[in-house]
Amino acid sequence: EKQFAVLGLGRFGEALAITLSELGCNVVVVDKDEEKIQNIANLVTYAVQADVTDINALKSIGLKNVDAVVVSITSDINSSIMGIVNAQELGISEIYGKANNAQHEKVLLKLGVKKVFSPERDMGERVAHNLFSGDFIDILELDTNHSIVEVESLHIWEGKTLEQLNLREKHGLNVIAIRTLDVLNASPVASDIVRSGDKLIVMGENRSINEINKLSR
Amino acid sequence: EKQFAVLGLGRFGEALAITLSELGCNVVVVDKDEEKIQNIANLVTYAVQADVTDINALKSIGLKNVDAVVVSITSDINSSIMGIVNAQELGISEIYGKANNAQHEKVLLKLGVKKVFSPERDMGERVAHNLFSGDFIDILELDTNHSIVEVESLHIWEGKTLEQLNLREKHGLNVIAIRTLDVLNASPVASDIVRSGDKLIVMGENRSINEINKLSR
Ligand SMILES: Nc1ncnc2c1ncn2[C@@H]1O[C@H](COP(=O)(O)OP(=O)(O)OP(=O)(O)O)[C@@H](O)[C@H]1O
Ligand SMILES: Nc1ncnc2c1ncn2[C@@H]1O[C@H](COP(=O)(O)OP(=O)(O)OP(=O)(O)O)[C@@H](O)[C@H]1O
Repeated sequence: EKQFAVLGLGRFGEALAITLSELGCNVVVVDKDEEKIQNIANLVTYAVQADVTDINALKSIGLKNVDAVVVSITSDINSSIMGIVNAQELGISEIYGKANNAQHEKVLLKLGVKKVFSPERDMGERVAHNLFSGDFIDILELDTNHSIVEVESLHIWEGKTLEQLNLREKHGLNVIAIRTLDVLNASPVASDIVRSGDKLIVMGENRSINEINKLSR
Repeated sequence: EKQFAVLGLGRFGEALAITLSELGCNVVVVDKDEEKIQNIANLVTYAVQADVTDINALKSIGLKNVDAVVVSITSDINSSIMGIVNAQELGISEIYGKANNAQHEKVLLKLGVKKVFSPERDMGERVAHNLFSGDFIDILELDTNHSIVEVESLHIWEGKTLEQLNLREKHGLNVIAIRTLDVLNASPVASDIVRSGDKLIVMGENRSINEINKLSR
């Protein structure tokens, strides 16, 4: 059973610590802000007010016994770096960090951090693509050219069987599931009929998917 | 062709504005910080230093002609709210906002914002699930019980055909694609052989997927 430590209770660190706790993990949190520590104290295993640049404070917390550490401090780059270096000094090898920008990310990777998180930049880019394409559809990218996406069935598809629609021939799309109201049909067959309001989960080239998305609006 | 305005050049707003520009959209950005405006000026259509609480400044920028506005200011909740209210006063109906916390999010939704973004909280929760399950696999959730995920092929699968593996019978998993090195086979057939190092993209119940994930480690 893994033990985690989260250093820095910004919005990312707080959500991470609380969710890990809800999943049943042991979570130690550290922050220099007394009020944040008090507010989270009964939601995690152990909450301690301390400065992450102080290795003795981290040692006395028992950070040595933790399996993985997430350093989620970005406004003070020195604290971010010292937090990571101190965790490494205490023998922790699995360390993650939140980065403030590309340069900070480079430094974290050079320090040997296992993975760097940039939630604001990542979502900014994703939302830009959503606003550009006009929808907030969940897409699973299989590679640079293929994706899996859920599309609203077109009116012209209603009442037809998958065999009649022949999306594979016409659009290069493989229908891998059909959602009718909230019921998922994960083994669609050629004789299945597409109903008004159905959503089709399709796999295919991005170009074909974009084509279908445009038609459905 | 849609016109966008981004108010507030934090990490989220900046990534959003620059990505929209790279996608070929017209983007106006507003921030009270002169330096940020100068640094982004040649990356977007139009960058203006202004205070979003000043409706006349927004009017003189030509915000009335924009189709959608994203207000990405969170440290100053008053600026966030005034930015949204001013955009509405200028007749813009498609407005998005970044929220600092759950309470801020409630207010934005009450104001009629179309969608609220909380990148730090969302990624904090997602990373918690990844750390808990021990991997950072991309998952597409079809509903509360079914997902699509990519798994490493198990050693005991190597050299067998999909028909021999019969994952549908044994594990309730539908193999919808096979990735060999970087080549994607998006139309797998029963006679396809699974090779060492192949990744299988499977669809099925979450319980079955978790089972396979555990076996593959
Ligand atoms: N040296 C330090 N020791 C302990 N805690 C610290 C130290 N420096 C900053 N913190 C804490 O780190 C937390 C995160 O601060 P920061 O301003 O970097 O967050 P942020 O990147 O804006 O977070 P988010 O975007 O996730 O909301 C704060 O609660 C702050 O008190
Ligand atoms: N009234 C205002 N008018 C114009 N710009 C503003 C106003 N208030 C804040 N800003 C700008 O908004 C930007 C975002 O600030 P804020 O501190 O809220 O970001 P943030 O939520 O930490 O951003 P992120 O997490 O996306 O990095 C800053 O560049 C700031 O100059």
